[in-house]
Amino acid sequence: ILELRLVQATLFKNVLEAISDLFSKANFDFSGTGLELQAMDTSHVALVALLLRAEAFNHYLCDRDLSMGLNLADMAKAFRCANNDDIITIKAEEDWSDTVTFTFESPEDGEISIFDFDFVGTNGVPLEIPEFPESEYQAKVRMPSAKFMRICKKLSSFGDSGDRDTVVIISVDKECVNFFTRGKTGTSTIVCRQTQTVDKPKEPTLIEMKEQVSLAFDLRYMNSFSKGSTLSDQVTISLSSNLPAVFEYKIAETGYIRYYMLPRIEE
Amino acid sequence: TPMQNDLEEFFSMV
Repeated sequence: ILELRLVQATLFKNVLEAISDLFSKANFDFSGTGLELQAMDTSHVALVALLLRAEAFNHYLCDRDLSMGLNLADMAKAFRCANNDDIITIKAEEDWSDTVTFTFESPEDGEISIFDFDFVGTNGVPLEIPEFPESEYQAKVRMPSAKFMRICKKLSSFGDSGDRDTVVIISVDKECVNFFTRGKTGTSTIVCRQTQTVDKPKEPTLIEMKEQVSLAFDLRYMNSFSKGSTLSDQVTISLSSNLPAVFEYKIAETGYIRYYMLPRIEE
Repeated sequence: TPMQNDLEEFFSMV
């Protein structure tokens, strides 16, 4: 049997907001350890991997591994109906019928909303996403997630509006990370220097560079990843010319959300 | 599985 409870819907609402516009379907794998979710976008440019350990839930019971594919657009719609302080229960019954039930209960007025989602295919087992040692990456940038979101917004407002193919070039050079994009009649560069101030120790921008690196990405994807800021105060961007870039948000000791993105090969 | 194949292809694309 699978039975999970979260006393505040916020965490799950934020997770869905952070993935549902880019990924249409995800593989949800529940095991004794927790929930692992993976999804790839239809153009196979981006991949998302989420881990929420059992400790992230107020109640977690999963006595048999269960894997289910779920439609994220439908789930996001349902979760938009949930208030932040609603109690969420996730249940799948003993007979493993291909349905999972999400219940939202308002602690104030006792109103209960029940949503059943049919499985939409599944991988059957969690996908094996390779983990690469830190040494494989040429540069690593850690910054406040709100700052990263602000940068993405600025770049998007300057880049050709309506052009889905706006490219952002991320370059790391010594103690600077540059974000560059081209608009219709000009270019825009945002330079972030390494900072670590005494008065704001929790909001540093840290740059670790082994080699200079400069990679092009789809701005649309990066902009969408920046929604992970609701889940964590910090984002870590790992860059390599030989591997997909990783944008990682750690979720308060209980897991993470990692977005992987292929760089664009410029003609 | 097809998904695992897609994933392996993804990591070999760079």
